[in-house]
Amino acid sequence: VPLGLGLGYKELNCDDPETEQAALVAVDYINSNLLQGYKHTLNQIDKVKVWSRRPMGEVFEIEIDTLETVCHVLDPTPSANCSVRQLRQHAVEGDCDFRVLKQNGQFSVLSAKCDSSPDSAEDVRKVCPSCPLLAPLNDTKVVHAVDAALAAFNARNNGSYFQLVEVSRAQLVPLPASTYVEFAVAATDCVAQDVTDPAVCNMLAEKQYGFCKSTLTEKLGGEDVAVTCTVFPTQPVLPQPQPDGINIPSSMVSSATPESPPDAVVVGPLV
Amino acid sequence: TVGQPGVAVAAGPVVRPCPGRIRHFKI
Repeated sequence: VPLGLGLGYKELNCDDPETEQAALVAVDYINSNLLQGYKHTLNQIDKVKVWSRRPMGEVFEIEIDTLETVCHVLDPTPSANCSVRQLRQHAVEGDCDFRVLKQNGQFSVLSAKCDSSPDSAEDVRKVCPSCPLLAPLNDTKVVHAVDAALAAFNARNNGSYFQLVEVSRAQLVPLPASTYVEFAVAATDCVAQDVTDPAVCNMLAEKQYGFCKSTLTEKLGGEDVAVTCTVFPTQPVLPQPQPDGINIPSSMVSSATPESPPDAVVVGPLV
Repeated sequence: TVGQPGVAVAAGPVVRPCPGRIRHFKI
């Protein structure tokens, strides 16, 4: 639609290469500024309007749908290499409104607003009647499973004591009765084997994060804990550019998005 | 739609520019 119809904007095709460029910049922005949870990937462009901007440039007002990937935001893996969380694993989508400026051929984010929500239980049941649904992160079984997994990891760890950063997702499995959890950890200034009071341990100035997956299986008279953690390389903290009027803490963000990530170290599985 | 004899007339639904394609699956 040409300019000059009284609306002040033009409508591009949602699959237009220029629209896709703006959408990909928006998704990169999401992944660079998420402080918790998982990286997202573009799923669909819902709407786009392009406004002329004086004295120069264009503003893309764009609505996009995203999907959660399996990569935690602290994982330095480029989001292009992260697979999408499947419906059977209880997928999560994001709905976002962005304003992206294109000036001198360069895109930059002016504003962003996103909400994320898990797929409905009914939809998960349609594709997999027996698949476990996402559980509340403050569920007592979830909290216990994370505590047990972290203790098991630190007990076998000869280096730094790792403390919990966040519980990222959890599922209660009915058969065999078990709790599956995923959580982020960070290295502290304590030595794992020497810790008596974890409360006195402090995260290192040069942050070193890890991401753990664990299953706690209930047994007669006890429980089994299996945990695998990937420890990411330390990353220097760099300031992040922010759009006008938005102030997002960046201390964790910069460590999650290096230009060329070194290899991570997988520790585990530990049983 | 009135067409001239021998002149092809576009048929079928109008292509909507938005929303765009789904890359993975729709929730």
